[in-house]
Amino acid sequence: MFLKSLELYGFKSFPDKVSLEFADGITSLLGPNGCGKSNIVDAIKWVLGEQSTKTLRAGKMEDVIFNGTDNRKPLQVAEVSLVISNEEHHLPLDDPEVEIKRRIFRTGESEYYLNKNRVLLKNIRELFFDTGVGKSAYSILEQGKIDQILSSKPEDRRFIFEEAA
Amino acid sequence: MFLKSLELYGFKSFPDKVSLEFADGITSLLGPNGCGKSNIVDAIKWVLGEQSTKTLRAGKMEDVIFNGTDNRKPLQVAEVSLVISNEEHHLPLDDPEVEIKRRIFRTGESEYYLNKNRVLLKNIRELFFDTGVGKSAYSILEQGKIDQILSSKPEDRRFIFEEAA
Amino acid sequence: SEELFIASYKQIAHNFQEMFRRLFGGGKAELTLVDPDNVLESGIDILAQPPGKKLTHLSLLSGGERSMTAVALLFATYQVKPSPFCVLDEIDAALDDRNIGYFLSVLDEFAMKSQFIIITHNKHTVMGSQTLLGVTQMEPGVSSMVSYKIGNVAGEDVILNDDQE
Amino acid sequence: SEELFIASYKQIAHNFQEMFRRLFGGGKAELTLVDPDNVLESGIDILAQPPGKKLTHLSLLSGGERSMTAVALLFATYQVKPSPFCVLDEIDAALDDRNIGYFLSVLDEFAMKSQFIIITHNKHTVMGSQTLLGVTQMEPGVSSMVSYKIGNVAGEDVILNDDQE
Ligand SMILES: Nc1ncnc2c1ncn2[C@@H]1O[C@H](COP(=O)(O)OP(=O)(O)OP(=O)(O)O)[C@@H](O)[C@H]1O
Ligand SMILES: Nc1ncnc2c1ncn2[C@@H]1O[C@H](COP(=O)(O)OP(=O)(O)OP(=O)(O)O)[C@@H](O)[C@H]1O
Ligand SMILES: [Mg+2]
Ligand SMILES: [Mg+2]
Repeated sequence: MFLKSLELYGFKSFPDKVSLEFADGITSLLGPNGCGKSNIVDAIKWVLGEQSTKTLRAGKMEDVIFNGTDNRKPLQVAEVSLVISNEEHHLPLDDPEVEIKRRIFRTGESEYYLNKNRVLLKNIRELFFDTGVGKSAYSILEQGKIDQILSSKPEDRRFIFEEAA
Repeated sequence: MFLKSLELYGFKSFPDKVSLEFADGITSLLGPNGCGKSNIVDAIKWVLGEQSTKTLRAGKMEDVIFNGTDNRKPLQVAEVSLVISNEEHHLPLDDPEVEIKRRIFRTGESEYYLNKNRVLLKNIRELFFDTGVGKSAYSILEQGKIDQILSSKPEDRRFIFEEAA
Repeated sequence: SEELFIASYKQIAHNFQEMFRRLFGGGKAELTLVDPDNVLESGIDILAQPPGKKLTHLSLLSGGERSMTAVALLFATYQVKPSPFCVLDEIDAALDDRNIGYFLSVLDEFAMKSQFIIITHNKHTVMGSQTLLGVTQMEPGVSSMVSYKIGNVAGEDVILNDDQE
Repeated sequence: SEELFIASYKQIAHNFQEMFRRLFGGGKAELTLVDPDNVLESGIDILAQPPGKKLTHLSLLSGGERSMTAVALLFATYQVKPSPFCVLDEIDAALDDRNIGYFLSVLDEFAMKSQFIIITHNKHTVMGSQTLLGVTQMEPGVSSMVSYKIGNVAGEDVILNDDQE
């Protein structure tokens, strides 16, 4: 077990706070088109420190904040929390459980928390450096990304090898 | 009814002569991965005069000739025949039925036939000019091509509009 | 020529709005020229708003929503310039069962005037077709046609090939 | 650094050959550097030979064969540098049911050491998972979690959500 739970609040299509629990082995995530499955993938990447708006399918970073529907006003803040089990000491910390949280405001300000303590983005990213986890190129394969491996440009595939090196 | 039947002989994964009959309305073409479905699409494009090897998923045009398996030698010729109903006079000919046939040899030579008469490639292509049929960009959507419409480059989608103009 | 392109572009844009509403059961979509002063080279932008959601750029929609939007554009183009036949290779890959249903109900109308050959792995698409054509490889690398029927096994519609009956 | 890249490249290349054989039930595949004298920038070519067929460039394979080859490369990389969790978004889109079966049997082994979260529309993939997580939008544009179970309706395994039981 590595990922324990994820909470989304105001992130993309999640204006209401939503939690999900992870389990060992293989978990299938399903639902109709457009219901938010890939948004959950984006949330995991984002809370782990992803900075590329393109890979988050956003124009600017504030685009990940819930922008309203016919019946709901846009929100001003998006936040995602991820609780990770550290019992196998994948992460260079003593705590058996680690919670990371990321928040962004429409003003563009961001906040990052590690076990309720405010930290910098680079602290979050460094935490995962050795595990290979934080590098989304490697352990998170977005919808359609398999085509990049298959891409007709041999240079495009280097990312797989570079991440593993 | 427009397409009546298709015959493949030596084309891609069809070393043995294979015929298929078309019907009105919606026809589903199915089978396991790698069994030859998209090759049939390539055959239809090819016999209608497609010259782009890239869109036929080939390096050079001779690559469409069956190139052998563990148990079979490569062949020296590929040919595809398409029989089309002309009862609605989509094509500028008097015949109620039109057969077009294209053949390629490993030497690189090509032959084209219209109702058993040898013709030039441009005769075949001109036949379909007004119907919009021969322009594969328009009435034949290859596997994965829907992504070109969705492509992040707005210029890439012009082909749909230009074909219809 | 410019007028010809603009005329067909406007017609497609009009059909596209209507076709999108039909496929999505509501919402709206529009086409815009990136560079209205340079019609012959301008890219074409697609903006889409699934029912109840906000108008966003195509790149922010889900995989299935993007496919449905592309299908709306394709059908909008077919309305301007119908082709006597169309071949669609795995156009339903990203669609959930419900969206395949909407796609098929629109396809039925087009299929009254044009022949459609659809390559698919999806049982719902197969069930929506009048004819089934099967391809297989009994000998590795050698394609052959196989006849499929829709049979009934334990009360469930299944696809059977010759030797399974 | 160059030695680090070459070391991991060689290990991945070795695993890739073996992983390809496992996923395809035979055949062979290899990786080659486009420019062996410029290791740090060279693209990487993929050659694959499904069982019984000829060794060809990736671009000549079918959609499903390409996906399986990419999966083989992905797993080959995971063997070199396992990640405690992996998120795969609709990696099975182009695969037929049989190939999904092979994919799942290999995934089972990896899932003993890593957590896998797979986004899918495919019932076979769902059946091969230990846990189901469901997402939906009861209110348009507002995502929420829904609990799915595998139930049995008329002797057939089906996926039911809360309100269907
Ligand atoms: N900031 C935002 N505010 C509100 N809605 C958003 C925001 N960003 C994205 N969305 C919506 O989220 C939806 C996309 O969700 P997502 O990509 O997760 O779908 P999905 O479940 O993966 O579907 P598919 O099966 O089609 O891939 C889109 O309809 C999009 O409009
Ligand atoms: N010239 C050739 N000679 C022999 N085999 C060929 C030739 N060209 C292509 N093939 C083979 O045809 C197969 C591809 O077939 P095709 O693309 O039609 O599959 P498909 O049925 O569309 O599968 P999918 O469902 O995976 O898209 C490949 O295995 C390829 O090696
Ligand atoms: Mg998605
Ligand atoms: Mg195919």
